[in-house]
Amino acid sequence: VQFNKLRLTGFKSFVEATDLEIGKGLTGIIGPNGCGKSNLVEALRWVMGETSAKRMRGSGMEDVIFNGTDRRPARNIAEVTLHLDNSKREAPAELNDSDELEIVRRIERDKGSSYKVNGKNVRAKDVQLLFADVSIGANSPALVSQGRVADLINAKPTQRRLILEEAA
Amino acid sequence: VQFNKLRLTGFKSFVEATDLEIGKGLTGIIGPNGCGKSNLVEALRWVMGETSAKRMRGSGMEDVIFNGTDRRPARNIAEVTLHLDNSKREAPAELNDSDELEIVRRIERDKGSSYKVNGKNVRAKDVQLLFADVSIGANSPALVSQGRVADLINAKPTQRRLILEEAA
Amino acid sequence: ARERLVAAFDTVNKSFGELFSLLFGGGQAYLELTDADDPLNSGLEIYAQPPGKKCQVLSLFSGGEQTLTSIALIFAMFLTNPAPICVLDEIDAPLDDSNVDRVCTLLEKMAAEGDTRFIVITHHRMTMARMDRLYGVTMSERGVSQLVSVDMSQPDMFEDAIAA
Amino acid sequence: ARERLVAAFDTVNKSFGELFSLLFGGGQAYLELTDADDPLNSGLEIYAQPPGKKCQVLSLFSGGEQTLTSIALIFAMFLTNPAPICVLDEIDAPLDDSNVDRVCTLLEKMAAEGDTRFIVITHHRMTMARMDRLYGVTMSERGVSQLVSVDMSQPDMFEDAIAA
Ligand SMILES: Nc1ncnc2c1ncn2[C@@H]1O[C@H](COP(=O)(O)OP(=O)(O)OP(=O)(O)O)[C@@H](O)[C@H]1O
Ligand SMILES: Nc1ncnc2c1ncn2[C@@H]1O[C@H](COP(=O)(O)OP(=O)(O)OP(=O)(O)O)[C@@H](O)[C@H]1O
Ligand SMILES: [Mg+2]
Ligand SMILES: [Mg+2]
Repeated sequence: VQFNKLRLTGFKSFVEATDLEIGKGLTGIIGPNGCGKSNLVEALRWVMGETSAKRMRGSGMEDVIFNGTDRRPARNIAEVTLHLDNSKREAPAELNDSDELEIVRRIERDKGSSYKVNGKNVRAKDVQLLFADVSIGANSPALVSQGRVADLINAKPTQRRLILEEAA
Repeated sequence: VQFNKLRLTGFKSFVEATDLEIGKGLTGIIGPNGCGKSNLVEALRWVMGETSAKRMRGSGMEDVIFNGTDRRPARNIAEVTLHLDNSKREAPAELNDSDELEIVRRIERDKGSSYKVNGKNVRAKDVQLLFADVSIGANSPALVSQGRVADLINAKPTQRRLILEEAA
Repeated sequence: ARERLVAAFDTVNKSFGELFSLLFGGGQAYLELTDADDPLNSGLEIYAQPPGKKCQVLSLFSGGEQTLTSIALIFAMFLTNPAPICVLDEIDAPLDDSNVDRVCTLLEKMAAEGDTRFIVITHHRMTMARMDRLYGVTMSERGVSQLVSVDMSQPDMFEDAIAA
Repeated sequence: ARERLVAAFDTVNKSFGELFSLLFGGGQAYLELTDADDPLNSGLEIYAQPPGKKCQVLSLFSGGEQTLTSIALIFAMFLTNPAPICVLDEIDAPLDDSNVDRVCTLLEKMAAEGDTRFIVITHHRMTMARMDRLYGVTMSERGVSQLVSVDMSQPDMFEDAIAA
């Protein structure tokens, strides 16, 4: 599969619908401290099925929902959509009948998260399996969060072997 | 007191006697990755009575002794000397009879550390008290190690109150 | 000990708030003792609000914002009871250029107003240019560190010469 | 599962050694399973030796050396089983200019040789200049993030405009 586009709506500081086009090769993201760069990385991890609120730097998963500024009220819903090119048909059988895959994760205050793939409701497990099949996922070593680049070498030896197994 | 000069001999990568003159205002230290900048900070903490090998990034305190390169043999002794200006006579009574204070810490393989102030043998405790009296010390929040700047805000609330007490 | 702690708390709290809005160009921050009746056993909470944002948990702050908040608190504690020396090892690494500038301006002010000597380790060219003097550490012999004094007007000469 | 792990170990170990000496301009590094007879329950140890230095415990490495070693291992694992996307959030923060250059060269090589798409977050002007395209995140309305495309030939325009 190829990752084509990420759309955030009401996710952390991205209150208005915002599209990140992901092209071939190297895409750089720049901007001042606190402007929202790392929030984009978290949106990508989140749509791929992240279950830990701590990895979203919050105390509960609802911390990903836009919580307002001095001029705008908080929102109640956060949604992230990931557009994949599936023309090589690498997805699991039940999701593999089209060239494009559109994965949506949505969370509503007091109602929890829900997932959709190409408009069909699916479970978190289905989304996690989809990504595991194409060697990526919310916990992949290929997603290096800020300040965590040395985590791999500082981890305990058995932890490192587990990461190697996942990468195998 | 004023900090005037730090001399390292056989301490980590500073195998030859090296002097760092500490002038008024802002002294910058630059250099490529792995050249020894953070080792200088550790030498300063160490001579002020640091007791934890972990804070010296080693597994034992002897890891501060120069352990050789592909061309030079390892050493058996590491020594750091700190030159202070004591013209305001702020040191504890038994050490307060001269304008200059020269604190030396030395470690020898299999023999442990020893301290001297102006040539007289003293205990680690005496050195730690000397620095506590002038509001500095191996654990002072004024010594910010690499990557640890956010430690203070990430510490537990009671830990933070302890740091405040020490700074009081 | 109790009075000393409470007095220190008040001073640190005041200067933390001032330094925070200086470094962030606005906003506010304050400290709170979790148990004001028993300060000696209490915890110390930190509340901070960057300009225009809601007051939030520190973990939601960005890497650069956490660094700036921490610098404000370290300096606030330090100003209450100034130490003869302050050492900062690459505190500017997560900062963007305009925040590097603000931190350097604050350092210059503190160095000018007090007797404290500062040792600042950095890879940032902007920070290098704001120092009173520069030392370079080289390993021209691999594995062996040496200290050389660097001509302030040409830090590039040093970086290029040793990075090769 | 056992054969798969052992096969992955061999491939990762080989490319870890190669990437390490590429990034350090020499030296060597290798992995070891603490219990080769029972790989599925074993630990994974890392041994590394920068050029001209003795082989030593990773904790004695400097901040920049640990980052480079970690990048070599992450990419070694990643090359064994390439993912469609790789995201790197300010991995260049602790690096000096010549190491930033080496990491960028490696990134360009990996992007050219495979199908993986890379997202690289950075404050380093050198890294910005090596990207195929640049997006800027601004908060022109405080607390609200927006994404804009940035003219590669003028990243300074962007940085200055938004940092104000
Ligand atoms: N639920 C939320 N609602 C609104 N804003 C949020 C929410 N969660 C986080 N934020 C905002 O996002 C900001 C942090 O963004 P982020 O960590 O992405 O910054 P960054 O661009 O990575 O900065 P740096 O360069 O310092 O790492 C915080 O200042 C916070 O105000
Ligand atoms: N006991 C020792 N004997 C010899 N060399 C040592 C010893 N302990 C540490 N070193 C060397 O010191 C180096 C690390 O130095 P240091 O951490 O000061 O680098 P640095 O200049 O701070 O780099 P960076 O910019 O990456 O933070 C290691 O590469 C290691 O080889
Ligand atoms: Mg960030
Ligand atoms: Mg260092």
